[in-house]
Amino acid sequence: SAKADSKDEL
Amino acid sequence: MNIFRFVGDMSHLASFFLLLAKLIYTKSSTGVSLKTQALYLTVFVCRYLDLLVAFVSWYNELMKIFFIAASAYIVYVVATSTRNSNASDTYRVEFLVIPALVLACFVNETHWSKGGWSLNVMEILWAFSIYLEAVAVLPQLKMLHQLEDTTNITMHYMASLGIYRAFYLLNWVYRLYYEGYWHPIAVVAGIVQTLLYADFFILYYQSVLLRLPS
Repeated sequence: SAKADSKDEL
Repeated sequence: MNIFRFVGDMSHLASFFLLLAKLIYTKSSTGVSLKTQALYLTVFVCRYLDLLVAFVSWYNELMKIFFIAASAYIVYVVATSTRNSNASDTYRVEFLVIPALVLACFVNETHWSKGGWSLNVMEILWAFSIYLEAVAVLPQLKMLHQLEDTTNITMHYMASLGIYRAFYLLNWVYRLYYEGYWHPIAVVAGIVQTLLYADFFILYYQSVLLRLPS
């Protein structure tokens, strides 16, 4: 999955 | 989402409402650093570019949109304030922006072997936003130290930002332990950012809490 997907914080 | 992350986010959200309340009800932007607010707007725009490509949750989407919109509005209000007496907003922000950008170019989470060109540029901007957020409060801190008549609401605004940072640290400890979640760039920058607030909390304790009527 794209790396951006793992950034789930604000 | 764990309770630490949620409390941190709510404290962050509260900081926006405190600042908006100060600007709207006192009709004055005295004591509010335009530079810090412009840096925060830059931080949110650079970090939340993933709004366009990655959907995490409605909670995340709405919070991101609110943070961008609210900080843009705050920048607009402070920048156009006619009674603005922010001569003490003298921090040299190029000393923050340029090192953050250079660092982001070298220390980031890009994977050039995977993902497209645009995703990797987003990773550099993400790292830049993390580094910039860590130091974005410095112009505001400098103003607080210089101004005598800092209103309590500005101090409460800063305190809620500090609480937001502290709870994010607890959130990362929790997530590392229970989920193995670990973004070293965010954690190291987050520790630096939280330490900067330690300086503020000493000021807060002396100038606000000690003045509260008993």
